[in-house]
Amino acid sequence: MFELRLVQGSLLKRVIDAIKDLVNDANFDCSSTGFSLQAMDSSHVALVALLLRSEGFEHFRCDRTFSMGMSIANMAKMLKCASNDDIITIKADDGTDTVTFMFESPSQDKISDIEMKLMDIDSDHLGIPDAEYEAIVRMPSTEFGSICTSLSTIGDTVTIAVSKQGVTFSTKGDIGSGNITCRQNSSTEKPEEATIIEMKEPVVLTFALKYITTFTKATSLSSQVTISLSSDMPVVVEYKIAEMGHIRYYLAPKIEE
Amino acid sequence: VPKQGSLAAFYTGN
Repeated sequence: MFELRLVQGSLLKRVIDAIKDLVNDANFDCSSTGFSLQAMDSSHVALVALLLRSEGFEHFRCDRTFSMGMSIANMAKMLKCASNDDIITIKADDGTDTVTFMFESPSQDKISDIEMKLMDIDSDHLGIPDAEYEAIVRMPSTEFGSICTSLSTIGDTVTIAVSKQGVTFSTKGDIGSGNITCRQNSSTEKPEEATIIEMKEPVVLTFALKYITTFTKATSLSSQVTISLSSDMPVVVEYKIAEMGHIRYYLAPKIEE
Repeated sequence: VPKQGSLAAFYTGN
């Protein structure tokens, strides 16, 4: 028996919106710790890891650890039946091949029951060790999103360079080139508007903008984004989900041949 | 032209 209840149902809609352009099908892992997922895109270049801790739910029951294979596109379709202020309950029983979503309006005058078929999905779980990063940039998520959108109109890749001067995002394309530098700015009274750079070593890495801009679909989940970089290592782009957990994206860098 | 790396080259499967 698995049952979880999330009063802030729009959060689940936003989580699925943040994954659906990257991953087609995924196994959701259910355990007493919470509801989590690790999935790679079809080209095995990028990975998304989601954690929603059990404490963040109004009700969370999971009698035994198991995985539910779901089509993310179908899940997004089902969640379209929920209004943004609906309370969402997800239920699954042992041995069944369906999952039930229940959407309740806040005034309890409308209840929708939606059943979705589960899938068998073969997925490779990658072991990602905890690592120390050479540079960690924290900045407003909307700022990061608009930088990626702007640069992707010029080029296909973004080079992220962290130095004492700040973090520079640059691109080059057929029509020209561009670079945007954000300096450390921790003096702001609003912490969500701060840009903070922790740097042990200067880092310069190049990534495919196609993937990075897909990651920024998670912007609505968090006011700040954390970008962790080390030379010749995948970047980690993390959006914290308040009180619940996080969504982390990993992307392998472009390598000079 | 730089080549796209794959994640499996950095992280091991389990």
